[in-house]
Amino acid sequence: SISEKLEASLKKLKGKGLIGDEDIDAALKEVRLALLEADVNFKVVKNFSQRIREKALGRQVLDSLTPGQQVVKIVHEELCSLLGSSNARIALSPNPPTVIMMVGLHGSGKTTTSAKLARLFKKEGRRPLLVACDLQRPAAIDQLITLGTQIGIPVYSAKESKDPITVVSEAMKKAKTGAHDVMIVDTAGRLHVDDSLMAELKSIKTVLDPKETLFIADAMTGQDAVNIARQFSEQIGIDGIVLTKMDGDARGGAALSIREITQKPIKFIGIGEKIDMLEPFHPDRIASRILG
Amino acid sequence: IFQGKPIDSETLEELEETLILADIGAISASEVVDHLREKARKGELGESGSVREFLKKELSSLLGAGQRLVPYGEKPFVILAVGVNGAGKTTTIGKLASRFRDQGYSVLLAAGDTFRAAAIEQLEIWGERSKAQVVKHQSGSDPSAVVFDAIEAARARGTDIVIIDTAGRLHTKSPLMEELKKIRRVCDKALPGAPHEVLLVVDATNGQNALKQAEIFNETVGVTAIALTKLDGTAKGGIVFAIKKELNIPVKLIGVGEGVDDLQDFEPQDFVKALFD
Ligand SMILES: Nc1nc2c(ncn2[C@@H]2O[C@H](COP(=O)(O)OP(=O)(O)OP(=O)(O)O)[C@@H](O)[C@H]2O)c(=O)[nH]1
Ligand SMILES: Nc1nc2c(ncn2[C@@H]2O[C@H](COP(=O)(O)OP(=O)(O)OP(=O)(O)O)[C@@H](O)[C@H]2O)c(=O)[nH]1
Ligand SMILES: [Mg+2]
Ligand SMILES: [Mg+2]
Repeated sequence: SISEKLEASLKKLKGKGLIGDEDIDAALKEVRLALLEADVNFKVVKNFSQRIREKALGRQVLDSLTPGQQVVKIVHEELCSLLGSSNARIALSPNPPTVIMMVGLHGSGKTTTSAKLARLFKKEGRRPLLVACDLQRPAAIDQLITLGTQIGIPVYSAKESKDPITVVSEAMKKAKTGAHDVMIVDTAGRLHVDDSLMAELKSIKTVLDPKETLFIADAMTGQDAVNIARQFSEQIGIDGIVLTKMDGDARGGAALSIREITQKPIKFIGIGEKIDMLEPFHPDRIASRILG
Repeated sequence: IFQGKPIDSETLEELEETLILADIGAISASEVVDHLREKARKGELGESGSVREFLKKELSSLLGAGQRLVPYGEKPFVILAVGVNGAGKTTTIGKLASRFRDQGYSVLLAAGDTFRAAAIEQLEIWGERSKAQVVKHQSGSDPSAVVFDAIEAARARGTDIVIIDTAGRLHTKSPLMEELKKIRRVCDKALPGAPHEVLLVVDATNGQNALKQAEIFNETVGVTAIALTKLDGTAKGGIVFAIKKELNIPVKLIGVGEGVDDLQDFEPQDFVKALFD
């Protein structure tokens, strides 16, 4: 584990009193390696390492901790603070419906998470409406309708429609007439480098004017997390993040990269395929997982 | 050219960063760079003209020659597609079925994902697009039963190729991995020797976890080939070096889009070149 590796590289420090230059370099090398193996982006790791160096240098080695434990403590604290606070709140709009738009890459878990979120709102006594705005993927509409049926939540869809803008305009009317106070819009997976699909998403957002745009990201994402998050953040604008497939054994370093780039809160984590498998985000657990 | 001259550290750092950003892995990247530094020191960089070109040759040779996914032996040739959730299995199967049809083979698809919402409907649409027959049961039924029926049907009809779609599953879920073992046993029961190809579908956007996926799926059902999807994005899929080195599993196919024609054979040299783009 990282604690053991840091112990090994720092054990000659015991009783020296202060953490000095070469001591910290050896420790930082181990920390950087641990973070890279956890899929934290190279540049994010570099910046993070620099911040840890500043925090650790010259710090008194507490008698209660070994120097290795001291560095782990500093790293863990910094990771937690970067990952943001536990904040699963989606603020409701003063003028219903509260519109939530789900965006992200192919297969990240948007459709499944749309249903999971709708179920949570229903449990809180809301009247959510799911909107099937993926007109591209085979049987995407069927998928959302099937999920909606499982949890007794209506799904607005227009199978014959070729235009997502028409679908969302009609959905907004349906939400009003059906007195739905929450509307969750599932969109098609798209690449951050597909100009026409990113432009389409922008237009959909303009029509929807959502209270919340949620970026759905796969916990297994590697170094590319930075590129993806940056484009969605800059081109579309996001308000929150959901990390899916956290029930696997991916270390989840993408969480740190996405946080660093977007500065937006991670609101939920997906912890399974079933529709009740969505949990609020807890930074300290994720920090330990990333550190290994 | 390079006769025992050291490479400047800035060049080496840039190369190491490029490799890490390509998801090759931090340790693999530093091993590659150390090897490069040593070669330069001994003057063994040869006539390659640049450190970068030498590195490209080294990386290509790590991957070996490109291998194709080609049916062989008695029919039906059975391909079992496996992988984690959302990797691109169903789409890759659809593309593959279409390619085989174009090559003159008859194809039957087994709707082995009986769990996920609209998984069967999704495969059926790909069946229509690729003119492949689809064998399916009710949603929620035993996937092994579907697989058995599909292979039986292919044998009866003289179909050339059977491609089996399975539900996405995280390799950490032992009951699901046990289910996959059973599916594999049933293939062999329906046709001794089947499946002839176990295709692990891997999302190029995944990081180091893809190696774990390959290890566990290989341990569970024996993986013979990898289909690396979503290479039309900006992720490089560098994890395939570790998969080849550690498990000797070759990438045979790459996915470069959502369309039926967006499937290509894996060309190691093109792949390596793209790492540096
Ligand atoms: N294990 C696990 N699987 C998940 C989770 N969230 C989603 N999935 C699975 O991941 C796969 C992809 O989920 P989808 O909801 O279809 O993803 P998507 O983003 O809508 O995909 P596209 O519409 O094609 O872009 C499915 O097999 C889901 O069951 C999760 O938290 N854990
Ligand atoms: N851009 C791009 N998208 C792809 C590629 N391959 C698959 N996809 C998309 O990825 C998403 C998931 O594909 P699926 O075929 O449903 O993946 P799967 O592995 O069968 O998913 P599960 O059955 O839910 O585990 C879909 O939106 C596909 O269109 C590819 O090579 N490039
Ligand atoms: Mg979807
Ligand atoms: Mg599938």
